Amino acid sequence: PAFIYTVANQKGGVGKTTTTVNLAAFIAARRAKVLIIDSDPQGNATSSLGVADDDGQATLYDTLINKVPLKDVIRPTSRERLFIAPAGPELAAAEVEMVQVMARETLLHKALQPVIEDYDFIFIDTPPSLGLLTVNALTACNQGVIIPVQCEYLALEGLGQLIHTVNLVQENLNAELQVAGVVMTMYDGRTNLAADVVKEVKDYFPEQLFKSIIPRNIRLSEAPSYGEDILAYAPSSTGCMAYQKLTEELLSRVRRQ
Amino acid sequence: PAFIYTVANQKGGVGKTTTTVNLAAFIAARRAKVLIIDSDPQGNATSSLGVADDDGQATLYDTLINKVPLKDVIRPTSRERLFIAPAGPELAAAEVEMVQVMARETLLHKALQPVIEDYDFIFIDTPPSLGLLTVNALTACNQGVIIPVQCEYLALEGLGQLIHTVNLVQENLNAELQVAGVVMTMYDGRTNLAADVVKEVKDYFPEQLFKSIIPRNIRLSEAPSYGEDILAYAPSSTGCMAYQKLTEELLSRVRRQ
Ligand SMILES: Nc1ncnc2c1ncn2[C@@H]1O[C@H](COP(=O)(O)OP(=O)(O)OP(=O)(O)O)[C@@H](O)[C@H]1O
Ligand SMILES: Nc1ncnc2c1ncn2[C@@H]1O[C@H](COP(=O)(O)OP(=O)(O)OP(=O)(O)O)[C@@H](O)[C@H]1O
Ligand SMILES: [Mg+2]
Ligand SMILES: [Mg+2]
Repeated sequence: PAFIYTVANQKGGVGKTTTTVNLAAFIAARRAKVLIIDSDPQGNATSSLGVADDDGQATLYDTLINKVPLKDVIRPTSRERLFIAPAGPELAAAEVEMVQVMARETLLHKALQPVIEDYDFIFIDTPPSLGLLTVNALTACNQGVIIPVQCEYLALEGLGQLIHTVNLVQENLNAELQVAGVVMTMYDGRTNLAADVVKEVKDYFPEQLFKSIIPRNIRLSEAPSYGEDILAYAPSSTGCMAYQKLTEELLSRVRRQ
Repeated sequence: PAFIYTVANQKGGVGKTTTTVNLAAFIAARRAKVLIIDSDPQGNATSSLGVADDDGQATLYDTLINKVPLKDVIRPTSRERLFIAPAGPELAAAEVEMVQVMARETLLHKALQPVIEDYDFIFIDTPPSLGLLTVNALTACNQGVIIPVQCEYLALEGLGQLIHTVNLVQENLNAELQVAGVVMTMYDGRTNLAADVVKEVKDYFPEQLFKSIIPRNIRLSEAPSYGEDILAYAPSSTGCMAYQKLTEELLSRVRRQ
C-alpha cells in the first residue's frame, strides 16, 4: 500500500503547496507512481500543476460529500506518473457540511482505501487551518505529517497549536500519526532573523528537522504560473536543488509497513 | 462611532496581520484612538504588538462564547492610543462552537456596539479562511474590507471565492459591506512576475486598488519579533514609508456616516 504523507501548518503562506507539489514531482521522476490530494479549497496544488478545476468534472468535494469514488475524481498531470485529486471551490462548503456527518474525521481515510494499492506515494495538501479538512488529512496519513515552517518570526507562533492538534488526532483517530519531518522554507541568508528562527525550530524539533533548508528562490513562485513543478520549470535553480535534497532525506526516513 | 475595517484574504501569508497592525499604528500616531480586534486564533496581531495571550486574562473567545464584555478584554499596547482585543489559542474552538449559536454571524458585530463610541478607528484581523470568524468580521465592519494581495501568481487564485463571500455577506448580513480597498504586498521589483500580478489585480479591481504598493522589506518581518509596529521599529525603512502612504490613501477614502 502507498506511503501517505500530509503536509500541514495552519500558518498561511509557508510553502505547504510548494512542498507538496515538488516532493511529489521528484518522487514521480524516480519512477514511483504518486498521487496528490488537494484538500485546500483554494486549489493551489491543482492549479500549480496546470489542472483545471472549473470544467464541471467531479472533485474531492464529490468524494467527501457525495460518495463519488476517488478513482473517478483523480486526473493525470503534465508529469508522467503524477496524478491529482483536484480541489474545487465547492470544497469550502465541505468543512461546514461535514460537521453533521457520522465519523466525519475519517471521510478522507475511507475514500483513500480503494486506491492505496494503485500508488507508491500519496501527498495530501491542506488549507491554512486546523479545521475538519486538515483533521481528515492527519487521520488519513500513515507516514505522518510534514510541517513546512517559514523562516519568519510570526511562523513560530502557531507551532504549539499544530502539535496539540497532531497529538489529539494521534490519541483519538490515527495511532500511527507522527511528525514525519519539519522543513524550513523561504530561507533568506541576508538576514539574521532567518538563522535565529532555524535555531529555535531546531531546539523545538531536534529529531524531526530536515537538514535540507529551502531557500527563498523566485523560480519556485514562477513555476505555478506555467503549471509546472520546479524540476520541469527550472531544474538548475537553487529551489530545485533544495527540493531534490529534501526528497532524498524524506525517502531515507520512510517507515516500512 | 468608529470607522470599522476588516482585513481579510483566505490566502495565507499575504500580509493581513502586517497591514492591520501598521495601518492601526499610523492612525494612532495621528492622534486618533484605535482598536485592533485579533480574530485569528494564531494571535499574530496580538504578539506583533508584544501583548501576551497566555496570562489567563480574558480574550476575544470569552467575548464571543462566554459573553464577557469586550471592554473587559481590551488591552493597551506599547503605542499610545492603540489598543487590542487579543486572540488566544482557545479561539480556534470558537469556529466550531459558534455553529450552533443563534445568529452566529453577528456575534462580533453585537460585541462591538458597546465600544464603538470609544474609538475613532477599529481594524479587525482575520485568519486565512472564509469561515465563521471571518464572516463575523465582514458582518461587523462599516467601512468595508481591505484585501491584501501578495504579488505572487498563487495569490490570484482565491480572489473570486473571497468576492463571492463578500457578496453573500453584503446581501444577507451587512448591506454596507464593500471592498474598501485592495493593497498589493511583498512587491519584489527584481521579477516580472510581480508586475504581471499587479496588472491582473488592477484589471480585476480598477476602482479599489490602492496606488500605494507595499514592497518586500525585511524590516516589516523583523518588527514583530520586537513587539513593535514598523513606525516604532524602522521609521525610515521602505516598508514604513509605504504603509505611511497607504494610510494617507485609506484616510482619503473614509465614508462619513
Ligand atoms: N522557497 C520559496 N521561495 C520563493 N517563493 C516561494 C517559496 N516557496 C513558496 N513560495 C511562494 O510563496 C507563496 C506561498 O507559498 P505556498 O502557496 O506554497 O504556501 P502555502 O503554505 O501552501 O499557502 P496557504 O497557506 O495559502 O495554503 C506562493 O506564492 C509560492 O509560490
Ligand atoms: N512587505 C513585507 N515584506 C517582507 N515581509 C513581510 C511583508 N509583509 C509581511 N511580511 C512577513 O511575511 C509573513 C506573512 O505576513 P503576515 O503574517 O502579515 O500575513 P497574513 O496574511 O496575516 O498571514 P496568515 O494568513 O497566516 O494570517 C510574516 O512573517 C510577515 O512578517
Ligand atoms: Mg497552499
Ligand atoms: Mg495573519
